[in-house]
Amino acid sequence: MNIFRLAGDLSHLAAIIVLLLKIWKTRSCAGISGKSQILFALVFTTRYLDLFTNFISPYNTVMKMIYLGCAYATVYLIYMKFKATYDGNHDTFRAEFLVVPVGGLAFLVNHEFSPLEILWTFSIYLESVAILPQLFMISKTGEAETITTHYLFALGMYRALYLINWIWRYYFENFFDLIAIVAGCVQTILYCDFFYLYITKVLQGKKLSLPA
Amino acid sequence: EQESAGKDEL
Repeated sequence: MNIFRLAGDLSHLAAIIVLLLKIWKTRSCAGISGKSQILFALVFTTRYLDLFTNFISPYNTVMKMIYLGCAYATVYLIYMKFKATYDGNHDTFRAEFLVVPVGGLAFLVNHEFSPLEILWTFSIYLESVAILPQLFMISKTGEAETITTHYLFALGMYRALYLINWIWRYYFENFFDLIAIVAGCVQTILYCDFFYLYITKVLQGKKLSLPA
Repeated sequence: EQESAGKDEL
C-alpha cells in the first residue's frame, strides 16, 4: 500500500459519500444518472465476489463492504425512495451497449478462463465506462449541479491516483496488471474533458453549464 | 503464477 493508492481509495470513498449525502440532504436525485449507479453496483458486485473466497486484510474487507453497501443504498434512493425526483427522461444512455460488449471482451481477454476471474475482468472493463450514462446526461441537459461536479471530480481523481499507484508499483514492486492499467487509462481519459470544465468553471465559482 | 493486481486493490 502506497500513499497514492490510499489517497485514491479515500477519494473514491469521498465521491460515493458525497453522492449519497447530496441525494439524502436534498431529498432528490435530479441530475444523477440511475443507470451509471446501477452499473457501479454491478461493478462492485462482480469484483468483490472474492470476499467469500479470499481474505486479504481487514482494510480490504471493510472497504469492499462499504463500497458495496453505499452502491446499493444509492440505487435504492434513486429507484425507490426518491423515485419521483429521478430524471429518467434525460437518462437515456443505452446501458446494454456497454454491458454486452464489455461482457464479450471479458470472455476474450482475461488472465485466466475461470468464472471468478472473468467476472473480475468484466468489472474492471465495466468500471472504465460506467460513468458514460452520467456524462451523457450532463451533455444532454447541458448543466450539472455543483455538488454533482464535486462527485465526478472525486471519482476522476480516484482513477488518476490509481494510475500513479500503478507506476509506483511497477518501479518499486516490479508489479503490473495490464488489464487493470489499460482499463484505468481509458477510464481516466473519459474524465479529461470534465476535469477541464471543472477547473475552468466550477473552481472559479461558476456553475457547470455547456454551450448550447 | 501471475496474480492480478486488482486482487489486493479495490
